[in-house]
Amino acid sequence: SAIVSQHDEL
Amino acid sequence: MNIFRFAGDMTHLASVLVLLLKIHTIKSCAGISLKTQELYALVFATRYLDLFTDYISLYNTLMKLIFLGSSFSIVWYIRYHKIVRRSYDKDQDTFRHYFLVLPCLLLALLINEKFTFREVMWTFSLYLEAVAILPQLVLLQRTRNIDNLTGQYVFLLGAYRALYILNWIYRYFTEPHYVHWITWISGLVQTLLYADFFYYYFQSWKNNVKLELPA
Repeated sequence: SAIVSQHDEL
Repeated sequence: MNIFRFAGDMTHLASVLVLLLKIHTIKSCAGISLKTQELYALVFATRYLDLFTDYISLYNTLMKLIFLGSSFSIVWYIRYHKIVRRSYDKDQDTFRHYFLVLPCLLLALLINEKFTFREVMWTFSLYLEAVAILPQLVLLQRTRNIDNLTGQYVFLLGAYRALYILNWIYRYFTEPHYVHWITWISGLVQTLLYADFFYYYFQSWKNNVKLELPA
């Protein structure tokens, strides 16, 4: 989902 | 992970190491804004709430721990280390935290991708990171004498942000459905704040003179 792919960054 | 993202993370890591090197070996935090460092500690504490609940990769977990640990230890050094704290420019570092924290919190409550505690905190950390450098930039402008390590620290932080923008452009064209307006806009604002500093940094580098920001 959008939220997960966003949270793979630091 | 693409090369821009990796280079961005490494530049970020290098900035932290430069700052720790200055504090740990020279035992000085002259020219460093405690306000900015405290804001960064708050940024990482609110962003990495997923540290123990969502596993992404070993790299991701390690980097989160490094950024959390380094930001809190830098704050500790400046506030409590008996030698380091003497070099802190307390009278010059007068920016008020709540002036940045409150608007960011309000904005995160109003504009977010999902109204949950973790997502609002994550969004708050993005907004706060965007402006957390301001006390440091104000202090640089007030300090007539910017030493090399402080200049490099701020330069590396700015470079890290610029590389993240390249990372987002790359991901936008290579990954399906990769659209993150909140991250991009706050990241762009953050990078633009460095524009003025970059200009004078390159001028001083080109002309081989000491870095000094105009008042």
